[in-house]
Amino acid sequence: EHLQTQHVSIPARSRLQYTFPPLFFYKPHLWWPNGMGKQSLYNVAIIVDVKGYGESDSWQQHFGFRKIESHIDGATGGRLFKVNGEPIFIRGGNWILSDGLLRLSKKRYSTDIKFHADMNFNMIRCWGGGLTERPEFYYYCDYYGILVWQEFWITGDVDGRGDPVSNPNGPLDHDLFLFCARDTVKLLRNHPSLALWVGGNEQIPPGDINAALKDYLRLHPDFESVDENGKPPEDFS
Amino acid sequence: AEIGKTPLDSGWLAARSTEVQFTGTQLTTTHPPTGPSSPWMEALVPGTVLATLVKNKVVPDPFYGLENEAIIDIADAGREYYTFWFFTTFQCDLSANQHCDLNFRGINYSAEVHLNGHRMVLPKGMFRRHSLNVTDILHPDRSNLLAVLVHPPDHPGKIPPQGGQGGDHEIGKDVATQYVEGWDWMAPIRDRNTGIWDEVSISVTGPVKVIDPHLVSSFFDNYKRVYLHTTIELENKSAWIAECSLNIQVTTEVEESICLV
Repeated sequence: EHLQTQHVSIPARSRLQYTFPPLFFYKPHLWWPNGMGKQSLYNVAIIVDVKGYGESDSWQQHFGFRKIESHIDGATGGRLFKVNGEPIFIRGGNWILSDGLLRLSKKRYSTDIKFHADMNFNMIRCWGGGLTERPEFYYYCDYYGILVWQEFWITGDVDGRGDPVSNPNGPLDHDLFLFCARDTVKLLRNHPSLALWVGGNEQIPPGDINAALKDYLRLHPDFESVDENGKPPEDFS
Repeated sequence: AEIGKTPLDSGWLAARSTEVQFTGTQLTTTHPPTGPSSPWMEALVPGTVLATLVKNKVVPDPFYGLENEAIIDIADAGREYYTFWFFTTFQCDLSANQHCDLNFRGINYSAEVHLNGHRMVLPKGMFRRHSLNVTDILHPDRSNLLAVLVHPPDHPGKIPPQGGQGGDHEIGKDVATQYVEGWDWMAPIRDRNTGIWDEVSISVTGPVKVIDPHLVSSFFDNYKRVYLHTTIELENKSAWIAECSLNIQVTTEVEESICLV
């Protein structure tokens, strides 16, 4: 069930996007945040063989089955989270980066993130004035069960506040900002610890950037529609 | 060459651009640096220019005492002062129908790449990956010479005497990390984190390359029925139609060294 081979022809010097038929799992081990259960991780491997050549490329990644939902609570104004249908009380740590000279070692990530887990935290918030963290950071958050609240590169203090007002329209090159945002999402999107993207710190990004980010990150309509038996649509793939 | 990724994280040298008399073409053909002798020094890659200067004790460690005050700020020194060359060599002996990409996972803020005398420009932006197809310019059977000229952010800004949140806010005009002009918790970073700050690698593939797979799960019947949805991009670099067999496999380790497929 968890092994599948498909055949695809790719025209010369071209790119295409391909979606595998969905793989079915019955009661897989779920990934849970720190304190709620195990951080079950599966290894997903993709290998492409080319006729007449052999193995051409491969890719693999740890993957955790989890469903994260959140919404703003009308009564308190706070954001409430559920993981795999269960409400979770968020105990979070704020994070800028592990080293101001960007010597971002795996050992340091492992130690720092384990320390957050040992403190009984279940979330790290990556502040918009710092980095979008690296895959190695996310790997250890996956491993230790730390949810990640990841902000993009907007802060109220540098984009929109002060006297005179600082950069009210955000960065000069909005297309560049959005290109970087798309590329960063592609880099990090498969990590089970990735819980929430936020436009910036204490500030809503400029209108066009905010609208584009919301559009990029909206749930694909196919994932909102299920039939009366709870099955995905026929043409899901 | 073996299919897969090889990080380029050792053997790097660096030098201030104003102290290097050769062009990128010369550095990667006739006049490569021979070792860590002035103006060249051992470099930290990934890392920032300041990390390399600290490593070589050219400047003190800014995070001890008030040592940051002893390091000249880019606003006073000028962008050229923190514009650095980085240089390394690597081997990659491709066989027929193999392809090689040179990958940068993060450069702050823009760069020129020179490889064996060929120049390529990396556009601005701290949070973007760059992937360059270098198949046709690699040297078989001998070292490839790689030099990268890294420019600081376009708007490094000035630090007001009273400090403050994000200095004079100029850094916010770029797509880069903003804490580097100083904050209520942090002194200004003198080079604004200029450098090759994330992984550099080469990746060798056959005719077809896998790009940015996307994994999504959907849940039904109270988490009993679960589907894994996988989308990938595939690039055929060859001049002929590639008939591909795509294999996806999901495993979990049930005991040490025993995997369930």
